[in-house]
Amino acid sequence: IIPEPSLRRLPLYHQILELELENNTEFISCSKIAEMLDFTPIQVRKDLSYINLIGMPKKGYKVIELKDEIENFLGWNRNDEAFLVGAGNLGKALLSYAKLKDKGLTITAAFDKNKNLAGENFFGVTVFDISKFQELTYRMKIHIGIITVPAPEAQKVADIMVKSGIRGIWNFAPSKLNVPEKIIVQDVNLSSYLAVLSQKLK
Amino acid sequence: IIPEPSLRRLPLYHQILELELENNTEFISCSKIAEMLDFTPIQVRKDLSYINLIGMPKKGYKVIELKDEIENFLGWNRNDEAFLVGAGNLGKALLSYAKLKDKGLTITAAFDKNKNLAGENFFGVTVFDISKFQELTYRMKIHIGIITVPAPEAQKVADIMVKSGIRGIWNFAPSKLNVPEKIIVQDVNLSSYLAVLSQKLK
Ligand SMILES: NC(=O)c1ccc[n+]([C@@H]2O[C@H](COP(=O)([O-])OP(=O)(O)OC[C@H]3O[C@@H](n4cnc5c(N)ncnc54)[C@H](O)[C@@H]3O)[C@@H](O)[C@H]2O)c1
Ligand SMILES: NC(=O)c1ccc[n+]([C@@H]2O[C@H](COP(=O)([O-])OP(=O)(O)OC[C@H]3O[C@@H](n4cnc5c(N)ncnc54)[C@H](O)[C@@H]3O)[C@@H](O)[C@H]2O)c1
Repeated sequence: IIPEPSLRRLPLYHQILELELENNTEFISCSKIAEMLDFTPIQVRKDLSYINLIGMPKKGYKVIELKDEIENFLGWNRNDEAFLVGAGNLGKALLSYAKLKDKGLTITAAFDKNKNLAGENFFGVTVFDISKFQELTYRMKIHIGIITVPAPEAQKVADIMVKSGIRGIWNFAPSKLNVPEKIIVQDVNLSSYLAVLSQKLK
Repeated sequence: IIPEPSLRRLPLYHQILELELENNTEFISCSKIAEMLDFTPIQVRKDLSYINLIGMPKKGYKVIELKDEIENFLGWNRNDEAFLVGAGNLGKALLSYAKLKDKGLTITAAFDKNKNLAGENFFGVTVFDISKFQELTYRMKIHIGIITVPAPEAQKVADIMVKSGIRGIWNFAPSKLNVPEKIIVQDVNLSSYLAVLSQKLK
């Protein structure tokens, strides 16, 4: 089973491979990837050992094959559907983010408690009243929920999601959610990035 | 010097302390913090050892003191100013994010190459034409730049920032930036979060 830190680096390797593909590079070695990302070759080699592909001695990996294998591994060529709750500033930015589809996630519908937003369409996604969440989640068999509501509302929304059969929650609100053990929660915390940036600038 | 993984956890501890403060809790132990975040008490104790505060035996830390010390440590009570480049969907969401100020970062101005945006004001922040970036950065002694332009434009914007004296870049574009060694770059990569979430849901 791949450790989380290695897993988080795979999209970065993918990014490098996309660049190399644009430059028509045919083969790439772990050392080259490491150099471009400021990682050690040992780290890269270890991370890529979880990918089902063997490199050529001296040459390294075929760029297009490694890129495809990472996409397979990460499930970027399958299509998960998600419902987003909180069609505010951050929610709308996420709806606009076309690249999510390339990463295997399609936001199929958005929900909000603001009655003025119900019926609106942002970037091709319709906003429904939050009261419709459970019924639509069930009907469309949605397993992933995205939370982009203010922190004091996040737990309430998480409860609705859990009750509706959502299995994985991507949480952008700065609030620790309380959910049953089998529900996966992925928190996005901008403060952590900012803390590291500030500290390095001191 | 505090290791980066410990540094990234400090804002999470801060979040817990804010909750406890709202509940009028006076003291908190490492075990309690650990339990609330699903960390080990050893980890929490190690992370907090970098903070300049001593807990009481049995009781633990005084909640308000630990919260203040973490804020001091992270520089959240000082105020760094940043210029944002790319007043599009994600850029505007960041401009709307009032909580950045609590974390010590104020976005003082935004810049864009779209002539229709010059002179606009979003959430109290004025958008200037990108041609004004260097002059204003110099005049206002800005050290931090935020990049929220499309990936193909990111390097171009980073070059302008470096030339203008920016020392730290918060990069939201999915592109690896090439900058001089002494310039700090903090990348935000949503794909990494998504990869972990998808993998855990398999
Ligand atoms: N704006 C950013 O760049 C940014 C960055 C990082 C984190 N965040 C976090 O993301 C969240 C959203 O931020 P924002 O700036 O988009 O806020 P916002 O106020 O613009 O949007 C919140 C939306 O959620 C809706 N909402 C509130 N309670 C609801 C509920 N119970 N059910 C359904 N909908 C509900 C509101 O009607 C509103 O449309 C916040 O938790 C914020 O801390 C935002
Ligand atoms: N929208 C999201 O939720 C989201 C999430 C993650 C990452 N991102 C990344 O953030 C970036 C912005 O995404 P977006 O959805 O806001 O795009 P967008 O197209 O809405 O906004 C980009 C803005 O940058 C401006 N711009 C482009 N080139 C410029 C240049 N050279 N100088 C100055 N301004 C320039 C454009 O005029 C536009 O206003 C992209 O790299 C995207 O991959 C976005």
